[in-house]
Amino acid sequence: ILGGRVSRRGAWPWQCSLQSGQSGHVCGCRTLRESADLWTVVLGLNNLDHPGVHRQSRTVRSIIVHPRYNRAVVDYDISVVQLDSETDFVGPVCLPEPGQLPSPDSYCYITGWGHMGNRMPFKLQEGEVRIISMSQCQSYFDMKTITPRMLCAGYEAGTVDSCMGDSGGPLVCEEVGGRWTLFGLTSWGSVCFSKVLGPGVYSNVTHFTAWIRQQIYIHTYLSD
Amino acid sequence: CISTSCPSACGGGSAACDPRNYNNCTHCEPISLELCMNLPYNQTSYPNYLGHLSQRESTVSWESSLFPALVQTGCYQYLMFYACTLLVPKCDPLTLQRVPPCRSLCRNAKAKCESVLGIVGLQWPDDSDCSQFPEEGGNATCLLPEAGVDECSPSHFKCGSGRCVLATKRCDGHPDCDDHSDEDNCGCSERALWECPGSKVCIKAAMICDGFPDCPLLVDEANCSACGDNELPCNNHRCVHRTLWCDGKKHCSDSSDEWDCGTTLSLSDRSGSVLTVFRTAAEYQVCADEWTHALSLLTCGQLGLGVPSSVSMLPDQPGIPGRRRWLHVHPEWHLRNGSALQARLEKRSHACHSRRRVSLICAREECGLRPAVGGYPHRKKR
Repeated sequence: ILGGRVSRRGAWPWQCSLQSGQSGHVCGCRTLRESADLWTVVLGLNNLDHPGVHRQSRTVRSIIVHPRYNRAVVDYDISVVQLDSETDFVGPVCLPEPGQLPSPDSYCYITGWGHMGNRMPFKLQEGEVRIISMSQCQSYFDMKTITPRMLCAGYEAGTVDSCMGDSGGPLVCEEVGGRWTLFGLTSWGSVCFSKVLGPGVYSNVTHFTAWIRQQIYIHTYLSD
Repeated sequence: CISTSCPSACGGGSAACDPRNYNNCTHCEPISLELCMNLPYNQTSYPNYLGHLSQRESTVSWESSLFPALVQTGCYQYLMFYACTLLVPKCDPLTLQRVPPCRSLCRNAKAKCESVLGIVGLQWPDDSDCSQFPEEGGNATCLLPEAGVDECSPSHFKCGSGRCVLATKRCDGHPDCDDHSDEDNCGCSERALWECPGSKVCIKAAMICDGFPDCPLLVDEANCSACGDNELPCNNHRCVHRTLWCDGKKHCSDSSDEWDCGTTLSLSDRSGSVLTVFRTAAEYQVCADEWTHALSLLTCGQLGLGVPSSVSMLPDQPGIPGRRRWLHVHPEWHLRNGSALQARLEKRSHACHSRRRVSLICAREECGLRPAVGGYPHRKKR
């Protein structure tokens, strides 16, 4: 996260770190087309270097990549990852109701252990970003098409933004009553540690709520 | 060795890769990186000259998006060719060795394009120091672009003027080529695409009747199946007998026969939600005989509504028109682990003895709450 700050321990109970082999934290990411056994999901974490007592790791039972995922234009950029068993330390985030979208110019949070522009952090970073309308967002990216499966957030100067290693991580907004809802998954953007301006682009979770619920239902309750 | 298991002596079979039994596992592999599928060679070997250990790593590397964007600036005619000699170096099938680009090719690319990167605050990839590559004409073979080598990659569209622009810019409504040729001939048929009736949207033929609506009026998913009277269409338009619909087992290859028939909790009166199950396109009540708390837990969990907060057995409402349809708890329901509630209920010839139906209220799982950690409440904006 560029332009963010260290988050308090336990502040984002739904955040996880996807790790593969000796390389440790790879990202909350989704280059998950590979086989499930390559990945370990680590939860209840704040400091990658000092995991603490709440750290829990799980192997992955299955990875369901969206059948329409398109790497060339980074569309339908979402996967559902089924863990091999339940965990106690994850506080679930709310999924948006169908049609529920964050309003442009409202403020939300992104979190992750990705690149900070000058180094990779150990402690979970958080950054406050502003939701940007689709039309305004398209004006930043003439190289790509902003589709309805995408959501834009950040600032024109890219002062607070997600970066390499944050992908797949959450963009959450606070609702009435203090509930936090997952509206975005870090997906792509301009090269975040360059002077290229522009916001970050996130998978628009609202577009996929029904698909997510279907995958959870199928993989939990339907006998094969 | 790069992979986790080494072919013993690089031949048949494979042994666990042990640092002590170092085998020189260098081998050639076909190029699969889409960006470099139009090179004058088709075998490569890893690690490449950017430190990537596999084509998979190259695919998601930032160089594989940096170079195609840089090619659009037209800073050097053979930049894409040079980038591919770094990303997927040529592998000589006889010696199994990598063939590097010549030093002059590296120098030309760097001299003409490094300043363009500087404008946007990026550095030239530091793995590609030109002094590591041999001079052409020396005794080490090296690569130079032959006549006719393609300046654009398969991920580009070639403008009439010869420039390369990313394929995603073709017919996107913005002229990107200096001669605007990327916005010519943008009709669907001219691009071998299918035009959505009633709109200008073009989609690939493969998207028609694939279960995902793409056209504005969803017409690409209409009239895609011809099911019999006693069949219902799956989301991917296959046909499944209606008696198999919503029975808790997947029959459609995309499982859609089990999607929208979740056990519906419908609010029927003040006391809570009468449990009704949708099966073979009809609604059933659940007889309260043999109902257990475990089934209440399963029902609320299956609906994603958390845990049951109260369960009651309501007397059937007399005088409601139409015959009551009942489902009963299957005697061996507890043996069917991992399956949905529907698969644990069954129809029986007789009605419900107690004439009582199940009603329950689920307490929605707490979601989206952040603990006030560290002893101080979540900071409120002032």
